[in-house]
Amino acid sequence: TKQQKLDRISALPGQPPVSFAQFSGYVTVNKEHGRALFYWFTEASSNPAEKKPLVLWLNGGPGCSSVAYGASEEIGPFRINKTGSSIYLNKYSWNREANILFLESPAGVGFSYTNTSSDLLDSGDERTAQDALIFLIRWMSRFPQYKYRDFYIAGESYAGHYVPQLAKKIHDYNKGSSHPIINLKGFIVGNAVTDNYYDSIGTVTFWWSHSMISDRSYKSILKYCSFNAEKSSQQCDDSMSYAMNFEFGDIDQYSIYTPSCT
Amino acid sequence: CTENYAEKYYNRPDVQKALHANITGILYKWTACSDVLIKNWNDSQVSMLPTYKELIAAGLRIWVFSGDTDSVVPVTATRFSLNHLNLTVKTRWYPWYSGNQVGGWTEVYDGLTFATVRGAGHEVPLFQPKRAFILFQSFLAGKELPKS
Repeated sequence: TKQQKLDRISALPGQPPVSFAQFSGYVTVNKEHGRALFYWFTEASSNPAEKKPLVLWLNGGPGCSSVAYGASEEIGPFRINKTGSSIYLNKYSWNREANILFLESPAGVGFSYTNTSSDLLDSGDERTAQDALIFLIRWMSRFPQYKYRDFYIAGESYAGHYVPQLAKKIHDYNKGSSHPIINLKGFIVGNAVTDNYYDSIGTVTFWWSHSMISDRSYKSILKYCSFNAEKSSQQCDDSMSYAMNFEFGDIDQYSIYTPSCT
Repeated sequence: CTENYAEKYYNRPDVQKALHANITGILYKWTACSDVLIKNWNDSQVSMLPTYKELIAAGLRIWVFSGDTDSVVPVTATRFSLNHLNLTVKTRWYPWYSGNQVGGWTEVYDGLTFATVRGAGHEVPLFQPKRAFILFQSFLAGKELPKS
């Protein structure tokens, strides 16, 4: 389509030569509010790309599903160098096996925007999933060669919500079609936010079993934190913040054995 | 500190132009996360387990993995949650391999595959790119993770 050609990236500044095509741009998901989501699409580097599946990658937050994470330091074809002056190839890029679509979502994250500022104050799971479904339907119109292609969703962290919620929306949307254009086959999530209660119990257990907190903190957190109440008690907050502020130390909680960023 | 590299790169006008981003052309402070959204998040599903049950019943291929050095959404959190799906074990717990090293551990249930990635933090492909890639290849192929 014409817009597909306009979205074609000739080359990114400081990029090494590559064999695969890449595209980026905006898809409007709500005209009245002026909400548009930014995507970056890197086709498969192995041939035949037209036989490879389509994978949508979402990061978490909520509010951090930007191209800073998945695209730039995890599964994308490029990594950014220290000074931000150039990018270099990622040997284990997932676009070796699939056509990877990165989405900055919801509006307000990264380059994705809304012309209605109140949208930034009432975002949530439901509208994020709905906008993502609309994005996909309209993106497929722009890239019709990907209609009916095996499609998977992948993500991590709070995308443990985004991914299954979008999968459910697609599943429900497809019920109205005998030959759905979004050919959803499955999803994969990592370190995924799954269940508030069990996640919390498991998190505190990890902190104790990995000797990050004292027995005393462990016992008082389990005593005062109910984990399924809307609002946590003051004693629970006190126990949690003591453990995190006075017992963890200056570690990178996202990777407890590697140096923290000073 | 890799996140800082992105803050530098994506705020460059030439990069935004090449990406067809920020089409308004105003000086744009691109950030990796939106604090406004995080602080004002409106609705959040308390548990995804009912959604998992529905999508397992719909026959989707579902994989859940966990980097085992993350303490923010740690492997024990995921195991406690998945445990409450009460799934039937199809392939019992075993170490999967990447090269001649244990890449992690995995157990295959009816409807869902769980796998850990050894030595990886929250962003698994950042800390263990090769193991993450093997995980992804196995997922796409619909095959169990390599046993050697």
